[in-house]
Amino acid sequence: ILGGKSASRGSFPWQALTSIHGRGGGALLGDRWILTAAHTIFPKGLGGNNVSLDQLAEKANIFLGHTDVEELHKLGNHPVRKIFIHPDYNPEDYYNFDGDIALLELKHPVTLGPTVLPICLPDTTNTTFYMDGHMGYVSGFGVEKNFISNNLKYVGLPAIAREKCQRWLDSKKRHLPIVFSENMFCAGFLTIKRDTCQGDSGSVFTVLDTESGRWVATGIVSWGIGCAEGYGFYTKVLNYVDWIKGIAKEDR
Amino acid sequence: SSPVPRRLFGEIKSPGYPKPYPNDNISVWDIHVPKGYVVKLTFRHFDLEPSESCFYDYVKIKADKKNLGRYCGQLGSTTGNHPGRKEFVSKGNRMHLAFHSDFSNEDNGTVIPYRGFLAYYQAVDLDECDPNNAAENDERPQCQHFCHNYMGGYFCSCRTGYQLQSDHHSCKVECSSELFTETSGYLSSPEYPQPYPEDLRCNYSIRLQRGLSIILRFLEPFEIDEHQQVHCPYDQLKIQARGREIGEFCGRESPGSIETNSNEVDILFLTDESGFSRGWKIHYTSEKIRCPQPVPWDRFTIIRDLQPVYQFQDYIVVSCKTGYNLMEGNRKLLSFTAVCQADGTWHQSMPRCETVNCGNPADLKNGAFSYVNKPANNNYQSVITYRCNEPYYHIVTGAGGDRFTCSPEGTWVDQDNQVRIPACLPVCGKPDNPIAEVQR
Repeated sequence: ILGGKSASRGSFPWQALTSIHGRGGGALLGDRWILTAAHTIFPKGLGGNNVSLDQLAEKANIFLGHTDVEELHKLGNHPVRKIFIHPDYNPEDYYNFDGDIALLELKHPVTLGPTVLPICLPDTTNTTFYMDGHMGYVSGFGVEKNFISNNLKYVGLPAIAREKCQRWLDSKKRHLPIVFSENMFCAGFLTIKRDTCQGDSGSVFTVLDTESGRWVATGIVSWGIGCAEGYGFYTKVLNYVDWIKGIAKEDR
Repeated sequence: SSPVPRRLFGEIKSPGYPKPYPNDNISVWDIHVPKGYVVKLTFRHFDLEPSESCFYDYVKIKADKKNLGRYCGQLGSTTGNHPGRKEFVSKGNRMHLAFHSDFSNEDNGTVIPYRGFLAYYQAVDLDECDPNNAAENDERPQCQHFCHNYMGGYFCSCRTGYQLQSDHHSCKVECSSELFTETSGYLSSPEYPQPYPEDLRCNYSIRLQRGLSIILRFLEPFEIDEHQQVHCPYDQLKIQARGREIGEFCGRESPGSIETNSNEVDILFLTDESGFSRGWKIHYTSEKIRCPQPVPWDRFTIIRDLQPVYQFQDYIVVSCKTGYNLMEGNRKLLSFTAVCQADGTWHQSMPRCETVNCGNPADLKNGAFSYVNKPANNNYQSVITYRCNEPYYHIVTGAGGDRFTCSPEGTWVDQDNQVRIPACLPVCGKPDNPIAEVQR
């Protein structure tokens, strides 16, 4: 996180630290699901290694319940039972982060408390969260000024209207076949140095739904061009709520 | 003379009947029915020449060496002696008929065609037991005690305590093995209420089916030789029930009524060589043996349709008030029935009723339950409520809510009688310490 602040304990109790192909983030859903970005599991450009999802599940480390990385490790890993990658995600297509969303099912439900709490999913009828300028907060253990963070940071970022994102992207991408799909949105600033960065991938972009008084995950840190050099791009969770519920299918 | 075959009935007709009978005819018949019967004869048709004192033609009937009459004439004729519908009954089992006709049946030169007679006889049982029937010189001895008539004969029997002798009529005291199997009856000392004979060794056994209890009730008078100082040295009346001595009685004070609680009773009556006491008489009855009144152990026990008395083969159904279990030792019973047995005991003992205990309520993951009632226990009607670890979880209950009660079935159920406990579902998006920017 760049230009952010240290998060207090209990401010982002859904924040997970993942360690699959290096550091990433995620968010707790319910008491046994971690929402994250598919590319933290299948990074782009990793090429031919055919590691299976089960092997990755075996290998994945998930930490919850603290803002300090050391403390998180002390709290111990939450083993993963199964990994679900969205079928639209294509790790071979380097510049296309469409469908960059995944679910990790934990082997054991976690006990919730002040430092471990799930984030809500957006109400599929409410699209105001994606309107230009709607503020959201992203937390993460990612890079800050070239240093990996030892504790959880967060930054407030406004969502940006699609055409602004597209215009900015057109001016930056220099013939790169970067895809800005309907299943993404962008957020952040052009000049102010506040942004997410490597290591924050998979963390969620959250907004406070003032109607319900609840924090809602509207996005997942997905990609960007550099860090704090313009907008960041996020997976639009609203478009995947049915997919998530279909898999997590609350077992009540 | 034509002996009549020994049948039990038949007809006798004048010669040539129904044509007019011949002159100068004498016919006799000997009716002989089996022993134990008497003869009853009537005339179906009678038409003889009438005459004063039936001098000319007549029928003469005799039985038991007695003349039963001389008959002639026509129905309604002024002279003669028409028998009409008269029934002639012998005392013995024989009857003799004699028919006599003279040399003519003329009247003023006219022959009258008298047709004679048709008689019908039948054997009728002789009730040898009817004292009026005992013929004067009857060789048969009378029954000494009881006479039982049957068709064609009779037999004698004796009072209880007596045995019919080989003459089939006289009775001699015989009471060494009197057996009574009827559910009620009488027994008494021989000759009662006349003084009982000496040197008796009477043994009366009452044997009824299991499950019946014999009640002995002594009738008045009760008199057995006694001694002022010594208990029953002369004559003794001993009563035993299944070998258990109930008592030894003598004197003039009646033992009254004795409940033996047994289906087998033996009564021994032993007398010495003298005495003039009138003896005793017992009317025994029986009723189904009683079982003790069932008494519950506790106030939660229900005995269905409690009766004032329980007797053999009666049964009780025991249940518990709602919320209590039938327990036999540590074993829980689904139902309980006890049957009153033939020996007057219940076939199984009364169970207890213990309060239903639902055991510890199911733990609620990420929540807890708390007892509403004090002191907290898991007994019937205890109430708990489930709570989740708020604010991190929220409770999801069935229609029956979050209060659970220990049900009579021993399960914790909500107000909808469902056993399924609530669930604690995660509360999302509500951090304890949400970021709140102050400076603007």
